Amino acid sequence: MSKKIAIANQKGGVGKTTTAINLAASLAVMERKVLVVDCDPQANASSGLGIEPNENPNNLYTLCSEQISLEEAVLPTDFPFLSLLAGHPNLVGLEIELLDFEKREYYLSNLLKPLEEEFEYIFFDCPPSLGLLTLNALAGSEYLIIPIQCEYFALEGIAHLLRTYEKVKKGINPRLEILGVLRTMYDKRINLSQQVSEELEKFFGPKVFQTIIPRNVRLSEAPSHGKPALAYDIRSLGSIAYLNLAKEVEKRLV
Amino acid sequence: MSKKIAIANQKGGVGKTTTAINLAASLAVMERKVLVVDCDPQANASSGLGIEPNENPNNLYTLCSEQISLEEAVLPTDFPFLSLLAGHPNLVGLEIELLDFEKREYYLSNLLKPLEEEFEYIFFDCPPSLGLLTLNALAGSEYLIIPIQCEYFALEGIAHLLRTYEKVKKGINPRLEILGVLRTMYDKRINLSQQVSEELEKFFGPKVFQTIIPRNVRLSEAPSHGKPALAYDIRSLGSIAYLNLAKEVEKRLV
Ligand SMILES: Nc1ncnc2c1ncn2[C@@H]1O[C@H](COP(=O)(O)OP(=O)(O)OP(=O)(O)O)[C@@H](O)[C@H]1O
Ligand SMILES: Nc1ncnc2c1ncn2[C@@H]1O[C@H](COP(=O)(O)OP(=O)(O)OP(=O)(O)O)[C@@H](O)[C@H]1O
Ligand SMILES: [Mg+2]
Ligand SMILES: [Mg+2]
Repeated sequence: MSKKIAIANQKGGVGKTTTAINLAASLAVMERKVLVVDCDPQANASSGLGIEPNENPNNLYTLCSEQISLEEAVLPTDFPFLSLLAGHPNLVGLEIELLDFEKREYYLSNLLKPLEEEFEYIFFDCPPSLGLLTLNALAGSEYLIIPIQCEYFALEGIAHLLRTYEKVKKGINPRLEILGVLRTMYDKRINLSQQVSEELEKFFGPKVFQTIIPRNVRLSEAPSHGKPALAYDIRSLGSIAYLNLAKEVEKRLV
Repeated sequence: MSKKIAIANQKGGVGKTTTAINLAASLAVMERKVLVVDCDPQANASSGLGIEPNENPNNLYTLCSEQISLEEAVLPTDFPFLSLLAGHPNLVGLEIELLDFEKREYYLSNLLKPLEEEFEYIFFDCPPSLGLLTLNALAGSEYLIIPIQCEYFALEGIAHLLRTYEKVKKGINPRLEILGVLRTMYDKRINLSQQVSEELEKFFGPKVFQTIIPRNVRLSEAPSHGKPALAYDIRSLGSIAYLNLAKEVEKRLV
């Protein structure tokens, strides 16, 4: 049975994709069989793993519109133990097409059920909104990781996100648990980072991951080479932080 | 006649809201009458101007659902010449409610028409998606400013954004012009910033604003005080950059 984990936050640019790619890669290095599902029309998780969305006909949209089979949709990456279900800009259309379906929030989880035997972890990278793509990922997961930048606007969005989480838990998926809140782009030289980090600890208590992801230029350079940070520069602070996060995630899932 | 300018990019966290607040405030300091329309359910532009979304019944959602009048919706801020049409989390519902309307993309521009005599500038802060809220802002504007972080993923999203711009220009609003592409969070110590910046110049040529917004901690601290950066720290590099941008915007609009 696989652990299905959504990585979501409607606030933009907080490190959802960077977390999906690097946490998945860190678990793959520990020889866990991992699948990343790119639910974002921007398809950043796909290009960050070396697969160009526009040149790739095997993606989540062609799968959902029944143009390809599930086997064709699951793509290998250059990294052992790490597979990808690629995103595509056409996913924007899926949000509208799904509106007419009866159980539209469960579309994705029903579609991907056969993969649960094959992978130990399935990560859903979500777009920066609370639309049907994100709701499908939340409905199909048992856990939720919330990346949060240590910035002021990030704090504002929490109440909105928690309201959505509660609604999903009550209405769509009672099993959904918050696995943890992840502090990203933390810069110890900046007061604001420190202040927001302390607020998050007060607000979320033990739900906050002890691992903090520092602001680290290697994390933003790696995607331009189509690689996770640990394949680009294993000694960087960013890679080490995500390897530590992988260990902490496994500890929480025991 | 007012100049209506949408600030949009579906990539999250690139500085849309920071640009809306600080460009508007810079023009207000030059005694231009300016309105910021917060089209984002996160309502960051509202809180960044000192108006708490959840405590404020006069907002874009209650206006669109005809619970308040246009006069009641336009709120004064602490800054002379600067007014706000506030956002609210309920705007998420508006995207679904508008789907049934006939000319749904034009809903906002028809609603706000009476304000055009009152303000010299109307800025639309958009959410990180290409849904109906952003489409309404694009349909109701003559100009588009595209903030772009000098990061790899930001380059990826450009083609997607330009396709949407072309579609809007052909189908919904033939007057829409790209006023400029704005480089944000530029860090001269990082190679990636420099490389992306050069790519943008190659790709967009003279459309790229000469003003570059540096990464500057004052810009991220100011919203926690409910103020634009120039009211929080006028001497900061962030404030100076947005004041320069305001002058460059006016030059392009002559
Ligand atoms: N810890 C970090 N240090 C430095 N840069 C980072 C870090 N994490 C992410 N970045 C960079 O910041 C930008 C935003 O990160 P990312 O794209 O992962 O966020 P996101 O939440 O997925 O954005 P979106 O809301 O658009 O999906 C990217 O350019 C990324 O390379
Ligand atoms: N030039 C800058 N220097 C430092 N921090 C910045 C700068 N511009 C924006 N920020 C900070 O970066 C974060 C993202 O910026 P902002 O919220 O304006 O982006 P956005 O595009 O509006 O995001 P969203 O996609 O969620 O609407 C915010 O916390 C903001 O305070
Ligand atoms: Mg992303
Ligand atoms: Mg914003």
